[in-house]
Amino acid sequence: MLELRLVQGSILKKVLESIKDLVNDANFDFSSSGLTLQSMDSSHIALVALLLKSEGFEHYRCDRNTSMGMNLGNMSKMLKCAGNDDILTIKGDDVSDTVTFMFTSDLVREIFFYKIADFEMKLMDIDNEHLGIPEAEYHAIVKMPSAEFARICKVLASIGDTGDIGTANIVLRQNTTVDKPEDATVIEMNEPVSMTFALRYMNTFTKATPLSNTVTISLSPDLPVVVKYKIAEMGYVRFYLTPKMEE
Amino acid sequence: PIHQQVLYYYFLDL
Repeated sequence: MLELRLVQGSILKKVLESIKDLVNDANFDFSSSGLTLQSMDSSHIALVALLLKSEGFEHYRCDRNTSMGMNLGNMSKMLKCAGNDDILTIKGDDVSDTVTFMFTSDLVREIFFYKIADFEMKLMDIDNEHLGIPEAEYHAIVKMPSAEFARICKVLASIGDTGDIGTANIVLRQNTTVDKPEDATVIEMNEPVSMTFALRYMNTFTKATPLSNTVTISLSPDLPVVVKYKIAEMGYVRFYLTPKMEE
Repeated sequence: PIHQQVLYYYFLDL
């Protein structure tokens, strides 16, 4: 028996929008501690790791560990039928090969649900590779407004990486003299680090911008970059991308 | 030439 209720159903919609362009199919792993997903893109140079902790759900029942393979494109289509203020319920069981998404509006919740919609989606068998990602010390960790990071990636990608139309340099300095803490840019640097990444992937990661006001970028020369979007009270979406290196 | 390692190179395949 699996039953999860998320009052802010829009969170799962945003999560799907942030990962569906990177990964087509993925296993959602449910345990008593929460919902996790780990999947690589088809070229195996980028990885997404999702955590939604059980405490973040209004109701969370997972009798035994379950893995559900879902097509993220189809799941996104179903979740798009939910209003942004809808409560989302996910139901599954051990015997059927489907998962049910139920959307209920919260207009007059104490009395009755104004609208109930449910969608049943077929599950699929996915041979998911799982990578062990060790905790690491990073040379530099940058915490900055997520919208600003998205803007920078978009601008750089539009100029292109061939040098045909010229070059672009963007310097971001630490800035903590801001009214709101989420507007700050904080750079923790243990050692200088210089790395090159495929902007196409970085731009895909920024689809997670609606999930969080801030983004954390962790860099070490020997490791894939980690681009982390914290989901308040619930967990995170983390993206990993391997660097481009000179032969 | 510029090359890009796959993730297995950095992380343990469980």
